[in-house]
Amino acid sequence: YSFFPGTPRWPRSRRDLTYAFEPRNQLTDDVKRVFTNAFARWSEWTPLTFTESNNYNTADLKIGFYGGNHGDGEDFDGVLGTLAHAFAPPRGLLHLDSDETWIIDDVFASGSPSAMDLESVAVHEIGHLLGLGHSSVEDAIMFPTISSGIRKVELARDDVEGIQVLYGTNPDSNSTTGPSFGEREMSGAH
Amino acid sequence: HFFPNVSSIPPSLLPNITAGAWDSFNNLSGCHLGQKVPGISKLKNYFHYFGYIGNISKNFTDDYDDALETAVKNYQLNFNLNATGELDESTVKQILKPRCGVADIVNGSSTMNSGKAASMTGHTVAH
Repeated sequence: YSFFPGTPRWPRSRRDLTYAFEPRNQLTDDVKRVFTNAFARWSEWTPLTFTESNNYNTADLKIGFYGGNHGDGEDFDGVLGTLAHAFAPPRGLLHLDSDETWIIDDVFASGSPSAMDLESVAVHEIGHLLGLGHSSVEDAIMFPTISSGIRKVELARDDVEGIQVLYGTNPDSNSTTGPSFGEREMSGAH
Repeated sequence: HFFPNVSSIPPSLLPNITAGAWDSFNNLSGCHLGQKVPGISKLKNYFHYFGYIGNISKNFTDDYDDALETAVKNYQLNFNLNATGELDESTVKQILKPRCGVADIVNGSSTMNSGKAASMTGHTVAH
């Protein structure tokens, strides 16, 4: 695991974070639910909580789909290439490329070379929102690349160790080690 | 474009979504230090974007120079590939994969593999 320069993180006074979706995207509940699941992957291991807010302007974390030049100096490049990006704390911006073909349910029966699993990318980008950089551990969520048709949503030990350096463990977890790494969900057609 | 599964993607959309943004890098497989090949400048932009080449100049040439070789080596270290500095097939295959737009090396430092290797050889301090 790695951190951004200066190891930015959400302060102790802001551990119950709110998130909201770009209103102009008019996302369906099915799409929003993907992000709810993705946030839960991180809250499972940390004291952080994530609650959806209807107020985009005041939310800690702002999620939106954009194409090409969308005003932050980090243009998207169309199909494939860069899929998404997010900014370190406390900016809280998570942007996804609206030109991609996003699969929100079942990615396993892949017949398209460019369909990307939305939850896999969302879990990765939330890691950046929380302060993690990229990892060289291939199994880790924070590994920078993901192939089309792949679903990779469970945190690896490397991810958990990194995020717990920043925020500590989940006080509500029943065990000292947290959920098992033995039943990881990572599969796909490729 | 959101779809519940792949089979729900309209066939009319499929032919338009098979060409990736970096497919042209396929033509650079086998390139190495000292060569001048059309398309190298675009690859340098790629490495610049992800933090492997510094912000000296963004008017990159098509020369496979020392800066690019170093960038390729660091990339190979970060992605657990043989650190040869050459654009071998496995390196190009990795470069072509879709990825997060956040840089691997921020402000010249990284705690991915390349940063650790540099730290061990005394070139930089990891933290």
